[in-house]
Amino acid sequence: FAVQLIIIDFYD
Amino acid sequence: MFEALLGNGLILKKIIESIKELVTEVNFEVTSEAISLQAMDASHVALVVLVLRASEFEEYRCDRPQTLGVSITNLAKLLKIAGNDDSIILRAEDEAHVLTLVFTGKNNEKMCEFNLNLLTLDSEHLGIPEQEYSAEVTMSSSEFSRICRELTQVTDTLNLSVDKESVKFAVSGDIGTGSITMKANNSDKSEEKLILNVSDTVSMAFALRYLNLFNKASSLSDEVVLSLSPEVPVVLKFAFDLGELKYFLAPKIAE
Repeated sequence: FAVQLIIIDFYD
Repeated sequence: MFEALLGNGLILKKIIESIKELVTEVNFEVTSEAISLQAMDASHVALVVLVLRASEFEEYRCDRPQTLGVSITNLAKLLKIAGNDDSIILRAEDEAHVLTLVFTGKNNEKMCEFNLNLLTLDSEHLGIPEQEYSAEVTMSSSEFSRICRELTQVTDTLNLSVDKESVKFAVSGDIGTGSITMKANNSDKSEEKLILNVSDTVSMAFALRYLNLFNKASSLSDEVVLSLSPEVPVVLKFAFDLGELKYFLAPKIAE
């Protein structure tokens, strides 16, 4: 089952 | 004073149509160099980055940098009024409360002028590092759009795998599984051509819903460039004469 990550986990 | 004249107004109509379903209110940054925006969708899964170079406008003036908070929804409504052949002027006084849009017909037969009320929006500018990607795929934007649309019928997640020879679009859903594989080639037919620049094999999963929204920009550019590295957002770049529109999408990971 795939979990959707979010953009702010990567850039801030 | 900020003022930009765009002879080909259709391109601005297409840009706004390409982002309006992702971002509804955005800050446009206007400087003497460019008009730019960076905005995340409401769920923070996708990021839109637009740059329109000042040098590509027929006329461009920006006396001092300014942030213009714009409702994309309302801007899209106004741009619908502009004809496809119209030129468009964007104008704002310093510390503006409105953005003035002027649409002029090809033969100067008709001129429309609207003042769009500006918004004060929180700025949430993210620092996106310049980075080398493991794999870069350059292909026909309409072909990529078609593949995403067709595979959406099977499931909501696209598994994208790239090696030095080919790119594989794979899906797995209740009705079954499948994949489309395209080999790198330098075909004269733009819809077949596929250029790969791969340092490391990469395999990642992405939500098709967002890719389908990004693909609205295929009307802006014949080609799309996908940049992939493990465990970072994929970048879809659509380049055109006036500038470029990039979409970032966070990957899905196996739980």
